[in-house]
Amino acid sequence: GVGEAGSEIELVFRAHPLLVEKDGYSQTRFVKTTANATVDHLSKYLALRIALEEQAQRGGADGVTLGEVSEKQYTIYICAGAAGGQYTTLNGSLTLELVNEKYWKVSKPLELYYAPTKEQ
Amino acid sequence: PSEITVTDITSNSITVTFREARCAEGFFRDRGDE
Repeated sequence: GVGEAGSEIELVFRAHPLLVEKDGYSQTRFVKTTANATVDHLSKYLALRIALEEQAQRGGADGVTLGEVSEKQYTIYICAGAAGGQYTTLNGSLTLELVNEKYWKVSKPLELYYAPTKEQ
Repeated sequence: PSEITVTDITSNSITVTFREARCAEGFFRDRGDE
């Protein structure tokens, strides 16, 4: 049930269509986690996952170190609203349960988008 | 790996686990006509 600490959230996770090059990490990811996970957790997970995939593509040699992974940040967006097509940046402290309740509100897996955080 | 555990210090050091699959079929629950 919603609100339980151990309840699960299902996510469909895609690269931001406007901010990420097509030849980048464009695969759709189907992810499950617990409702208490935050957007910051998700960003960190993505950095690790992409770094591991890049490392595997290079054959495991001279891959990315964990230190480098933690430096690489991703911003998470949701495409919500009546008209659609509007991407809202999600605050890192929001739990996925809150994102679900505040922006998604439908009984479907939560659809989120990611793009590398722009350096200031 | 299809499962990664993450601890985030900005989220009260809560540790959560993420599981990822290549497709939704058999992984996501079937919501039918809910």
